[in-house]
Amino acid sequence: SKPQSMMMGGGAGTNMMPTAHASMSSTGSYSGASMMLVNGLSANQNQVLSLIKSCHEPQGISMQDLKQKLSSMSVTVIRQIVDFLSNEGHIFSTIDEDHFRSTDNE
Amino acid sequence: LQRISRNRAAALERLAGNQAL
Repeated sequence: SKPQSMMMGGGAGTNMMPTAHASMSSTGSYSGASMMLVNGLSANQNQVLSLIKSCHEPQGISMQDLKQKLSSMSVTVIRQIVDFLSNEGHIFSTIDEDHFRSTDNE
Repeated sequence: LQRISRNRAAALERLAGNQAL
């Protein structure tokens, strides 16, 4: 008939403190990394541009090729980057709106 | 081919314009 809390407090040898394992995984990356610009272009834009430059076919690289090679990027992101690069004049569309070549090769 | 050369010329103009900016 003793009050319960008395029991808890009085328990000798019972270690009630949870032992917390803080796993401090430091990845070393910080959110600002993706905003670094190399000659005015973000890492993603540079990646897409270098892929377009690497294709030396007359009709250039297709959207399909870009999607396959940039599996980590969504189609909308790739399309946005291609539109931006085309506006900047780095690339242009060739036989249709899904094939692109870089202005500075050839 | 005409379309390609036309688009290429327009892109080069844009590129030159942007670099001038």
